[in-house]
Amino acid sequence: PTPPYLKWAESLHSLLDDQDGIHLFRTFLKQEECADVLDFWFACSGFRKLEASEGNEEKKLKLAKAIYKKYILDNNGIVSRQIKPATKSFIKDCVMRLHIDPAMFDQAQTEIQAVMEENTYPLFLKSDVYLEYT
Amino acid sequence: IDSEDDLLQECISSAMPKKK
Repeated sequence: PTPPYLKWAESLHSLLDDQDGIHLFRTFLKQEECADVLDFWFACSGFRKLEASEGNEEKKLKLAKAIYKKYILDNNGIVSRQIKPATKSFIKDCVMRLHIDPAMFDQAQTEIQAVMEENTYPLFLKSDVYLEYT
Repeated sequence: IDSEDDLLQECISSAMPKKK
């Protein structure tokens, strides 16, 4: 069978679908001081999952606010800098109006994913962290 | 603030794939 680390090189999706792959990618991103990008990506997925479940509206709102505060609010943050102003305004508007929507972070997640695909993921595959592991 | 962080952490973990 194909070793997992070769699968990780196939696509970002294959990498993010494997616990060890995520761990190694995170180690690399930490070195580059941009691990928040990966955390944000997973936070968006987790939020969508929670949103799809019944009840617990208070928790959903609290979580949406927490994601907004940690990753979007500070314009100098590594995640915030890579999300389009219109996307940020949309999220801010949702939070301010307490209008919590399961898809409210989808566009931001797509933008962050594009950054990873074009930038950090190819760099990771050429990095010492990955090459030493293989 | 701690509970907000815990909530975020829990959310991030929930989205990660389980060990195969």
